[in-house]
Amino acid sequence: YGAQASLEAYYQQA
Amino acid sequence: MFEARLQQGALLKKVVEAIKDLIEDANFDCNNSGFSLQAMDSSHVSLVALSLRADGFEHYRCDRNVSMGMKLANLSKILKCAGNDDAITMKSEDNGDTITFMFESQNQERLSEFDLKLMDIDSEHLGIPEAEYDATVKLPSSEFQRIVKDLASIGDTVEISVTKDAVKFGTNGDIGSANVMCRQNKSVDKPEESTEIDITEPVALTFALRYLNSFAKATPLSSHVVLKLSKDLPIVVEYHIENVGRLSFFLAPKVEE
Repeated sequence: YGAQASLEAYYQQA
Repeated sequence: MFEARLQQGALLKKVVEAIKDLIEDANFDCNNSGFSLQAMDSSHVSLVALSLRADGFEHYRCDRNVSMGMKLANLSKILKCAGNDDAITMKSEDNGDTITFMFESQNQERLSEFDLKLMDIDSEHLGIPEAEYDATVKLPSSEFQRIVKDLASIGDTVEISVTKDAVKFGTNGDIGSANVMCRQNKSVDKPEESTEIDITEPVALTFALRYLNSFAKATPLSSHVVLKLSKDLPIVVEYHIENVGRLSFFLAPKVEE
């Protein structure tokens, strides 16, 4: 387990 | 102008101590409904969202929406000058370039004022939709703090898995592995020790322990922490500040490469 996802992968810019 | 008085000034001190190592600077947004902040850490892996309701303050006035940029390290320096039992009042004029912190001792014999210069900060705001989570776990905040600290001495990441009866925290590292299980326990005698699980679907996700340890610095704010998990979504780690608001942390999961 590996790669760290970033938050932008889940949430849109408001 | 903006003016807000918090009788329990220690709350503000605890909030800033909980987030200052995670985020360098942030805009504090004030409007009629309260005082809030949203900021990501520099690597954009985690996010802090603070919300203090206007009615949580003894006095709250905000004539127009203001956004006040502050460096957390500097704010921390100033708030460390407040006594733990002091009331704290924050004041700022419209279009002012400073915020004033006034500390009053309980017996009102000592009154001090500190001005902090405000900064222009470019902040990216993420829209976080209100979501139903697969699993919500409420456990004593001190227990959560202990688990993430203990596991970090073994490994870098933790798998959090929730079933209807228990939540499990597991890690692996060079020296071995570790697992901690907390069973559901709705203790009526000792509500401060209760662990409650609300689940629609079992879920297991992996997260970096470094961030969870950082979030656990908010432990002094609340007897319990709430973990919200859904498959393939960031975890929410939430500390409810009684009668005032909440401090939430969001952390993106580790994904298979």
